[in-house]
Amino acid sequence: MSKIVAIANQKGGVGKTTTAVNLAASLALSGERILLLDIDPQGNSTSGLGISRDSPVHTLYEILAGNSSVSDAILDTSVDHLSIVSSSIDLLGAEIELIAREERESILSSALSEIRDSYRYIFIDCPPSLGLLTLNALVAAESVIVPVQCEYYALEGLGLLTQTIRLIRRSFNPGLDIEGIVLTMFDTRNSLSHQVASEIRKHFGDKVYQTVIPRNVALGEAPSHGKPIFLYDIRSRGAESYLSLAKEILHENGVR
Amino acid sequence: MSKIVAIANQKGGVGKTTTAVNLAASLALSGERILLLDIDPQGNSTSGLGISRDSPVHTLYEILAGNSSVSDAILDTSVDHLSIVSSSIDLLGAEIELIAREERESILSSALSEIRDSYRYIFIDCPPSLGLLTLNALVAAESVIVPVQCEYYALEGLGLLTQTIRLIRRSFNPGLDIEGIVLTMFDTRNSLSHQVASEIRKHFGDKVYQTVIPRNVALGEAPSHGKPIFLYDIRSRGAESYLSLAKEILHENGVR
Ligand SMILES: Nc1ncnc2c1ncn2[C@@H]1O[C@H](COP(=O)(O)OP(=O)(O)OP(=O)(O)O)[C@@H](O)[C@H]1O
Ligand SMILES: Nc1ncnc2c1ncn2[C@@H]1O[C@H](COP(=O)(O)OP(=O)(O)OP(=O)(O)O)[C@@H](O)[C@H]1O
Ligand SMILES: [Mg+2]
Ligand SMILES: [Mg+2]
Repeated sequence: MSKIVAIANQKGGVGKTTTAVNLAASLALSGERILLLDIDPQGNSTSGLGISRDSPVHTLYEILAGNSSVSDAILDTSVDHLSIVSSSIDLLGAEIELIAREERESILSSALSEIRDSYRYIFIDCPPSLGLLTLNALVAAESVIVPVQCEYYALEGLGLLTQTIRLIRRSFNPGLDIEGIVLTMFDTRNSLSHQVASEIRKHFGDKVYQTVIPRNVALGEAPSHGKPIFLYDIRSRGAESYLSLAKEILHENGVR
Repeated sequence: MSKIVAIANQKGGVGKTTTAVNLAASLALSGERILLLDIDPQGNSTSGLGISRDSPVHTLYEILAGNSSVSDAILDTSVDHLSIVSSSIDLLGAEIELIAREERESILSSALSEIRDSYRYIFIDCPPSLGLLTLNALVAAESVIVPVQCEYYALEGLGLLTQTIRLIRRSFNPGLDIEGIVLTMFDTRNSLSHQVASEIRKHFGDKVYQTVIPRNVALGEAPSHGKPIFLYDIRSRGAESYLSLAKEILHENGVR
């Protein structure tokens, strides 16, 4: 039993990478085999897990270009049961290169078929756009986790994202659904956070996770050490909230 | 005397739109005629200035598609001397549509030639990517203002951006230079902010503005009222810091 989940939102800086790294690592803690794909040319998930961008391995670029299989590109991380396929700067050119290809939106989906049953969850950290890289992730995925910062512009962007998901469900991937919406960077002292959170719960009901990720300095510090939050500071509210989110997701998908 | 300045950084959520809206509005306060172009499909600058996305006007999309001149698409805002060319959802498809065009990277630059001398500054708010929309902005611009959040991932992304600017200078726009780097969302209580800020000043020296934009709740609240910060809360630290940034930029470019 395996599930491919995209972590996507075209609004920038809402916590996609922070959620991808810390959720994947927290699920790996429970003994599940987890794979994280970094399809963002910025490569923040790759460096957030301490993988150097200069290592001479195959990356997601080679997979999309057809020069490598997924299994040849898989790397171990400092977390047991968590593996990664790293990003590379070449992904910047991939969007233009993919345009001319046949079935350009399902290249990633086909590449993943060889390994999908070896992992309980495969997460895909997406760039802040709705271009061909994110499109490939949404076609390969069964569902989408949408991190949303509790701010006005992030709220405004949700309509565009749900519209795009509906479009992809109709044309390319009939099973695609929202796995859940994660409220991030929630600041209890700030009324804007409360207003935006209640607005999102009003529209999306129980699609919104109970777990809310608070604004927490340790979550901003951990990436500079190349570690997920529970290896950097297990006592932080950031570590607690992502462990609680992992439990909530395991519970919803029926823990074995 | 007029200057076209792109506001760009492929890292998401670093304060591009907040800087575009509030700097443009602050400069307009000093009596200069200012034009803001919103080339981001998200359209946050457009809504941040209270322009409804459903208004039946020409947008940046029609300009890039060749169906409208820039002057036909210019709208007034609630701020004297500040005009805007709004974004539209159609820009999402523009990147793919532009690929096949001749001189696809200089479509915006040619379109702007008819109006450039009517404004003291023309700012372009860019999406969080280095695709054809941002490329068009960087080819049309004489310089780039780079907002950088004082966080690790934002620092990591600066190398990629400066490399891209160098590439564009060599191939398309020999005059392109960094106008300045703006440190944003600076939290004095947080040592990460201080570390990242000193790292950036070490690398970029006096390209970094003296004015540092603090993390300030009012800057997050103002967009939901469709107002720049000084119309929403003139006494806020956010308003003070963007007015000070405007003064610094006027001073550097020799106020008339
Ligand atoms: N809950 C949190 N508390 C404090 N800081 C956070 C939190 N979540 C994320 N951050 C920080 O905020 C910034 C933005 O988060 P992140 O990079 O994960 O967003 P993203 O959506 O992946 O951005 P992009 O759109 O560029 O891919 C990062 O510097 C990160 O360290
Ligand atoms: N100095 C600040 N203090 C507090 N909040 C801020 C500040 N600057 C920006 N914000 C808020 O942080 C969020 C990100 O800022 P903004 O949208 O301007 O960044 P951006 O770089 O334009 O994002 P994108 O990459 O999606 O275009 C917004 O919700 C904004 O209101
Ligand atoms: Mg990211
Ligand atoms: Mg923006």
